[in-house]
Amino acid sequence: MNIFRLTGDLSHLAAIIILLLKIWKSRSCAGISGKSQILFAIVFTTRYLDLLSTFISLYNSCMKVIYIGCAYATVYMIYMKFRATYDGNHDSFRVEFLVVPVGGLAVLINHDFSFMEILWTFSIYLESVAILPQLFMISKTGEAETITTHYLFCLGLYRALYIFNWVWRFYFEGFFDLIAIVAGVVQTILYCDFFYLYVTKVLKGKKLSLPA
Amino acid sequence: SQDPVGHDEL
Repeated sequence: MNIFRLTGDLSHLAAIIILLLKIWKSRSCAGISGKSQILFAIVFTTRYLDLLSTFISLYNSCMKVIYIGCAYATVYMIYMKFRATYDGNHDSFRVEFLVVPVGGLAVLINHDFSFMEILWTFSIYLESVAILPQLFMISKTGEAETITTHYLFCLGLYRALYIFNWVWRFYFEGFFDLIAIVAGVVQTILYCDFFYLYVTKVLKGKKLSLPA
Repeated sequence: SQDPVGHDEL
């Protein structure tokens, strides 16, 4: 554990909680892509199956349980509790175009051709693109609530901090996991455009709206 | 051999 990984995990946790609180307090999931949230629930489920087989640390297990629990709670709020506020018409990204290629890639490129390992690889690849339906929704409506942009910023920050974590681990532990690193870099790049808008608009007190 | 690669990150 190093400082980048810890702050990365906490930033990830902050993102998840910000989103849950936004939906709960406003009693609305307007502007939130349910499809992205389903993808994240699939990501956590397929990656954290090792909860049942491998114990790493109390911290590790607790965070996994919290991530999975929050992911399902978010999906429940969007599709059940506050379904009436879900903006399905704008959430029109075709997820099969992500899930199918990612599944194929996980079978082809992995560390070990075993069930658990392929699921882990699938979750890594899927996470790198899971935010696309959300970014697509924002580009379609041309705007995002400020609280939604804070959520996205924390999520992007988590990925960026994990890259610093990998640099750290490479230098001090000789550790590197090419699959995680490549997918993590791809994921971070997807946020770059958003980071730019966040810094130039949201941090200056303006609402995030895209030119028509 | 459940976890041959050893994924310790979240």
